[in-house]
Amino acid sequence: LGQDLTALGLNLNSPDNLYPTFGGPWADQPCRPQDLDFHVPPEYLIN
Amino acid sequence: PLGAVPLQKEHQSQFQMMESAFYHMPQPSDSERLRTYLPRNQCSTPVYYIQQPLPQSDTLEFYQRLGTETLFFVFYYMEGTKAQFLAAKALKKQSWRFHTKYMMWFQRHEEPKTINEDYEQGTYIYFDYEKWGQRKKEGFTFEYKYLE
Amino acid sequence: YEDPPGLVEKTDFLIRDWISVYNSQPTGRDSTKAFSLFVHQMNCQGILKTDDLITRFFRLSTQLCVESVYRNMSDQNLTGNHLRVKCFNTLDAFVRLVALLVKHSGDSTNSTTKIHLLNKVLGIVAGCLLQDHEQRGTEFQQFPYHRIFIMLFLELNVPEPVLETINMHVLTAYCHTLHILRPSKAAGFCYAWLELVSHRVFMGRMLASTPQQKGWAMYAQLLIDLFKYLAPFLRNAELAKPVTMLYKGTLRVLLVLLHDFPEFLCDYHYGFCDVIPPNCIQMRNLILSAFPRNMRLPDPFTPNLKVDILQEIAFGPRVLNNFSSMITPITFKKDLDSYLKLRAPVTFLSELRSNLQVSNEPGMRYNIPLMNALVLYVGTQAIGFIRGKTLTPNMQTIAHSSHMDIFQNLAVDLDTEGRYLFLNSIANQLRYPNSHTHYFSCTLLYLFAEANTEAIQEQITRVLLERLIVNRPHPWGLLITFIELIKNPNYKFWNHEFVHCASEIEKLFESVARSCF
Repeated sequence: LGQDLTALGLNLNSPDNLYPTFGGPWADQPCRPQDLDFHVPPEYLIN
Repeated sequence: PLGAVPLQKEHQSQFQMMESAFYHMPQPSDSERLRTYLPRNQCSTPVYYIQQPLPQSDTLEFYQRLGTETLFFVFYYMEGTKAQFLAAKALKKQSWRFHTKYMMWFQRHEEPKTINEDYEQGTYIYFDYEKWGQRKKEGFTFEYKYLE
Repeated sequence: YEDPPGLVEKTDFLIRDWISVYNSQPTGRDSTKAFSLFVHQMNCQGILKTDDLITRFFRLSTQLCVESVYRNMSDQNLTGNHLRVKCFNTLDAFVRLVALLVKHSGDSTNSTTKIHLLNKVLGIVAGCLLQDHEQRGTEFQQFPYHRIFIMLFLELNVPEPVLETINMHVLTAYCHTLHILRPSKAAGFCYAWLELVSHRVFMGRMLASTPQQKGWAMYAQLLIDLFKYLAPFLRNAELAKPVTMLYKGTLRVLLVLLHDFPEFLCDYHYGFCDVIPPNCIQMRNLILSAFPRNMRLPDPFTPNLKVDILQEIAFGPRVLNNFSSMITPITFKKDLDSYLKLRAPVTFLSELRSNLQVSNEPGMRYNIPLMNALVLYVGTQAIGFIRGKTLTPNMQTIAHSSHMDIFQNLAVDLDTEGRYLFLNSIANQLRYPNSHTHYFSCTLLYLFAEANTEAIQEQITRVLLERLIVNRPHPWGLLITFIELIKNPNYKFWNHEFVHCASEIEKLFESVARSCF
């Protein structure tokens, strides 16, 4: 009967595109804000 | 009517290679820039914790509801990410201002004694990321050119 | 052939030096200053003197970096994040060097040298991977190569003017490299490969931000590479864990495509259905369920839904691949065209099956892409023919034509396996409201109504049913066809014995029927 495709960790009812936060083929949840590279002002790269 | 088809020799050797790779699956952090403190890796939390990201957790409104210390934690430990960007915006909404020379956040503590187009001088609160706490700074001169 | 004496040592020294310089910078800071000093050093060492030396330098430095990763991975004291961070420090430094060399090679307006260098490096890393894959066998590790490819891609996709101008070349170079490294060529790299192909930045660049959908055909080719690799493993229903992992990963990627880029799936489903095994019902349904985002699908369960009067039915779907050229050999195509036009030579029908059959191996007897192309070609010719008489396709106008002769001949003359594939070729056209969906829906129902044996009717029912009982999604055209079949008394569906052949089957039909009424 195949898989329950709603249980693969993708929010299929999201009004926004999924790809910008797609966690990858093995991830069972989308990327969180702390996972996503972001071009912050260089001053923020405190390191 | 198609039924199963026995794997050819070529497929069997492919399967062996795939199987050994299966035991060395890519980690989430392999696809991300190096994160000094919190690499992107699944940390399995107890099932009674919420496993999915909280709804709307990638919005400024959500970050504005976080505590100030949490925002500073996100800012300093999730460098270069969208989370840091959102935390910075939320801090600014709470009238914190980022000083690019000291790379620290300041907040006015009272009406400054001196204000002109280059700087303002007065008593500030700043967040000390080494001692991890807010401190008062008397008579500090905040030069606008260092305001992010 | 042998490297010039001393080159390995020179390369080793230079690469180590660069890695320590890179890691002494605060990460994220641009290492351009250190880079110009380093290029000067490379020059002094004579590395940049000839194209051949540059090639050797990149091969040797790739091998040195990969070797250091293998050493780290064999170091028992290095585990988890420590291991990865240590490896990243080496690999990311090498990547940054390559990215800076690509960005700054030639002058800023001359993209050719940049792209030439990028293709060279990607080719070298791919070559090292394939050689490593070959030599190490099951000891092969995808990790270092995965890191090099993805970090270089991310470095070359930061929003910088010099990179934006060469972005299409970067994407093309990556697609070529990923095609060279497709899973059937490097099975030990297949998981990293799918991770690269479905990385959010790669997907976004290939399918969203590149203008005029210029990345779509290349992306479709990569998915076809994946389906071709999976096909033999998916043919056998019980999947081993490594296959299940890759299969579920593929489903996730297709779900993202279905949600974000349905038009992409609409355009390329033809090629996908040629390589997806026919028993891969749900994955195929997922692809066939895509419909243009600006289209509103009428609820298939709407009572008395009149499909014929939907305005979308009048328009054909966009067809990108040249399926008519896939009908070979040329003599067969000539006879086909002649029969369609003149209903001659009459022998064409009796020879039809032999043109489609390629072996006597059960389960492998027929040329599936040829079958699909033939069905689609005859169907589209039929639509044009009917329209040419200023009629519209419906149960009456599709009958008694050379096109329907061919379909009815295939239904009668093929064996069970062949007819299953033939009916699948038709069912693969049952998608969102368009002229193909409508024509092939009518054709399937017509074949059911005119069948001269119940076996054909049973097989048509099976082909539809197996697509309906799997988990969602289900293509719109499939639903409206099945609903018509069980609702319209002309087909006497409920009178057939096979409908009542087992209680659970009967219950299933009734539950579908209930959801229809």
